[in-house]
Amino acid sequence: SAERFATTFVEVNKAFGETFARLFRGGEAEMRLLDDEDPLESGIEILARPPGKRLQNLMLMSGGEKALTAIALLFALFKSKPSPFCILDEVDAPLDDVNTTRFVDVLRDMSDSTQFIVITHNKLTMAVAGTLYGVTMEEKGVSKLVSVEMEEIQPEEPRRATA
Amino acid sequence: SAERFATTFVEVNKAFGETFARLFRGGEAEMRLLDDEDPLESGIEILARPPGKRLQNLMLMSGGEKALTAIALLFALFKSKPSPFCILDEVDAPLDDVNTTRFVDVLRDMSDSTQFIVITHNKLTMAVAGTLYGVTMEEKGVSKLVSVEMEEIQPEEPRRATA
Amino acid sequence: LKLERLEISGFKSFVDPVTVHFAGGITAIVGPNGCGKSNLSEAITWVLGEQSAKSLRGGTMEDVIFNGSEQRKPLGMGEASMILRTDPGFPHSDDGRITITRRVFRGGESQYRLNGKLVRLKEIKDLLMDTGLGIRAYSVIEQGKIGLILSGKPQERRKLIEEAA
Amino acid sequence: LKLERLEISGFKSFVDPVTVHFAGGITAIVGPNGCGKSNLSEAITWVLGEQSAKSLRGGTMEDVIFNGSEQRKPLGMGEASMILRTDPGFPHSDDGRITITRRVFRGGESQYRLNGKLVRLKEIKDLLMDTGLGIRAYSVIEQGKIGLILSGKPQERRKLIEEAA
Ligand SMILES: Nc1ncnc2c1ncn2[C@@H]1O[C@H](COP(=O)(O)OP(=O)(O)OP(=O)(O)O)[C@@H](O)[C@H]1O
Ligand SMILES: Nc1ncnc2c1ncn2[C@@H]1O[C@H](COP(=O)(O)OP(=O)(O)OP(=O)(O)O)[C@@H](O)[C@H]1O
Ligand SMILES: [Mg+2]
Ligand SMILES: [Mg+2]
Repeated sequence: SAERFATTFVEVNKAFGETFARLFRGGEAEMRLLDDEDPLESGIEILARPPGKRLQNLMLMSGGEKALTAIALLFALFKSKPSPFCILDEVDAPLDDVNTTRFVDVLRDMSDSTQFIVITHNKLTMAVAGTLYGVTMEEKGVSKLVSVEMEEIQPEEPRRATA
Repeated sequence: SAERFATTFVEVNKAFGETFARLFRGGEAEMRLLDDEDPLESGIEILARPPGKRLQNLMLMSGGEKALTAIALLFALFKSKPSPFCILDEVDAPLDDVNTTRFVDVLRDMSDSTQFIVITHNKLTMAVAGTLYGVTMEEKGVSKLVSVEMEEIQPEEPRRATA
Repeated sequence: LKLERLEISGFKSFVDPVTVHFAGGITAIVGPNGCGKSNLSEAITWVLGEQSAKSLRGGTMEDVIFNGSEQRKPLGMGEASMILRTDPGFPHSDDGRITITRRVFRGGESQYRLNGKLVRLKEIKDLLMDTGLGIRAYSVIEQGKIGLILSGKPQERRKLIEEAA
Repeated sequence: LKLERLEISGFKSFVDPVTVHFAGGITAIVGPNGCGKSNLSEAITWVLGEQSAKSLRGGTMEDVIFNGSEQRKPLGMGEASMILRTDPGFPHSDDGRITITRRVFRGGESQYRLNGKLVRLKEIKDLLMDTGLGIRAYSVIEQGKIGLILSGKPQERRKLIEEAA
């Protein structure tokens, strides 16, 4: 119904702005109806402005900024209407370590009301998991599951720089 | 000319197979003309088989396997006809540490005949660079360039696990 | 309603039977490139009714059956079961659990079971609809696809809000 | 033929003039998300003649001019110069160096200079063609695009071979 769409839109929009500002430590983001004369059919555009920067075409943002903005919108949808579970496959790949830490902070809060299954290569993300599974291919082409303890994760040369 | 295309095709294909086998420590890869009755116009398909696995639809490969296969083809094109320079923007993002190490090994050899400009968050990749530039935004929205020494890269908590 | 465990057998690289137990909160799946992590997440969306082979990186649905390795022959069938925990009295709940099973055979046709009993896809879909367990566009983010929310068409973003409404 | 240095001023987030010196071998560009690394690589393809605003993540070519920050006003013009080292006697070589400069103004029109002298885009393109410095499809891999070589159409892959031929 038009009314339920409008209510949801407002609710998700509020959560989107708040989650964005939390993940970016400032700035603002919102959704807008492309045609507010036609709320029943209109498409939705996204505006986002990282802190200290000026509002521009969304596509000019960096790879990491886009990923973090998309995560903010995703989490906003979940706050409005949680799914029982959520699968995230390497969404942290474009994020530097500072942004990964901000992401997993919010992820941890979201996980009170949603089961998250997170595929990752990133130890910062692994560190907040309650359960850790390793998938291995000891025999080539054959996948096997093993339980992993955080301590087992090799403390090798650090991978992502904070220059 | 048709002859030059054929010669180049064979040359790149040979380098592709060799580079793939080096990056994957085995397996095989090749390009094929979709329509060998029509070498002047035919499109090209790619077949790739990581070691120990069976040849399948290319799209069934993993994100990291696809990236490494694409890198193999890219380097094969360079071996056949080097460009003076090559820009790689975060091509190592989907790779785990073992594959990143294999990638930078080949990258180092390729850099004898080509200037590589590599954007990366990965310390294994930074470690093989002859020159290291940091881009910073001390003043928000304003990019600045700084020279970086490898020792300055913070040895923080390692990021990518080898579980 | 919570995921309790997933049993996979013959689905993509999971040729041998594997059981994944889910707890509350965050479950992380880790491992080297190509070891089967994304395959595991695809087993979840597949057993919950995914109809598009393309979104499972396949050409046809048959592509999700274990295709063999250098050492092993291909299988004729792939299967996965998702066991869910529910409150007592929940529709279809069999002593606080619902089991959804899907099999696919060479030739591509799928078979669905609800608590062991053969049912049509429609019944699985209705169940998922009622329980809110159906895959919403925003409940699965595939590898490399996080940017699509932003670069997609305005109508696709509208769909996200409509699904949440 | 080698890249020697790039001078950027007013191009995207490089509002203040910046010089990047290139040595042989591998130059790594590092830094946090959103600090300007991809912008820097785009400055290189742009000064070497990139005509598609979309491939520079813009809507129009005007989008590459510094658009202001909270503290700074937008600029009216963006510019980049690429200085190349060549063997003596190389066409257009001015004492072993070639300088290609590009400016873009609000309104979107670009100006090109070769060793300081105003020229048409065609002359830049011919120079790049002759020197092999033109951006080949395989000499620039943009962020997130490494997979496109494999998932692209068969004709696009043919183009890669044709460019190398
Ligand atoms: N039907 C099948 N039968 C056998 N093996 C398959 C089948 N489908 C896919 N595979 C194999 O599964 C592997 C891909 O697994 P997956 O995509 O889960 O890797 P991943 O762990 O996500 O790796 P990455 O970290 O690179 O994303 C491929 O090597 C592919 O050959
Ligand atoms: N015309 C412009 N004027 C001012 N700033 C701009 C302009 N165009 C882009 N930017 C800014 O540049 C930033 C993006 O920079 P860039 O894409 O180079 O980041 P990056 O270092 O590659 O980050 P990542 O690691 O996330 O890929 C954005 O924050 C964007 O706001
Ligand atoms: Mg994967
Ligand atoms: Mg970037």
